[in-house]
Amino acid sequence: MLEARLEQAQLLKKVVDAIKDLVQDCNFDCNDSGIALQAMDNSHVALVSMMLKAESFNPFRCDRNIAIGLNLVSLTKVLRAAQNEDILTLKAEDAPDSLNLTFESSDKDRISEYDLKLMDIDQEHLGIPDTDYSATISMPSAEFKRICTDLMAMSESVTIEAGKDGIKFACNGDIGNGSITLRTVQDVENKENNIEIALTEPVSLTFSLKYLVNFCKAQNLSKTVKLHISNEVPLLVEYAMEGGSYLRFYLAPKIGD
Amino acid sequence: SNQQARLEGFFKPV
Repeated sequence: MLEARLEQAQLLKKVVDAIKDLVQDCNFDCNDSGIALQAMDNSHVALVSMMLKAESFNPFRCDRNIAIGLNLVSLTKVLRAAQNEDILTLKAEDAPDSLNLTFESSDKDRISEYDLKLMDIDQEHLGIPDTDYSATISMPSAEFKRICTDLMAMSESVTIEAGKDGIKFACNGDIGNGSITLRTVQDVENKENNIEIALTEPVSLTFSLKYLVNFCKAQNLSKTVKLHISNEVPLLVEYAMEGGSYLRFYLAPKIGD
Repeated sequence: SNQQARLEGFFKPV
């Protein structure tokens, strides 16, 4: 059986909030290393890969592989009943038809308990190869969100160009064009403001801004975001959490015909 | 203009 206790419900609330507009029905695949999810959006352009490591829970117990088939809209309705600081416990049997969730207020004067019906989801899994990306950019997640939102007001697509002079986000729209260029920032006082660019070769790829703006809903999970880019492969946008857990988004590029 | 690629063009089903 699965028993997983989170010190603060907000971790799961934020994760589900960040992905629920991209994917609807998906399996939480549980084993002794944690809770994983992989799901594509309906158009098969974007993929969500979540890993909540056992280390992010206290305690975490899951002695065999358990698939928890969830509708994220339904899960959101239940999670809305949890306060951010509540202690959240997930419980499920080995072949579950429901997921048990309890929310305990931190001063223990209130315990809420919900059982959520599960679904049988036959999910297609894609193999994601280990990739040495040509460019890896680490930046404040709020900055990335601002760039995507600003450019989306002008255009459907953004071209991300990483070179030795920095990283440039450029768009062309009906009303004109725009670009934002970022250079390396080293803020010793506050490392969260750093912009780091690791480059092995210059890259330039075009992506749909609609999806990137959607990924930015994960902004609350982490103060920094990492973009991994190589020519001719999907972009990886990664939000790292405590305990080695992460939320990753992959986005297929737009390719010239 | 650019065409939106799908993920299956890069990642194979397992």
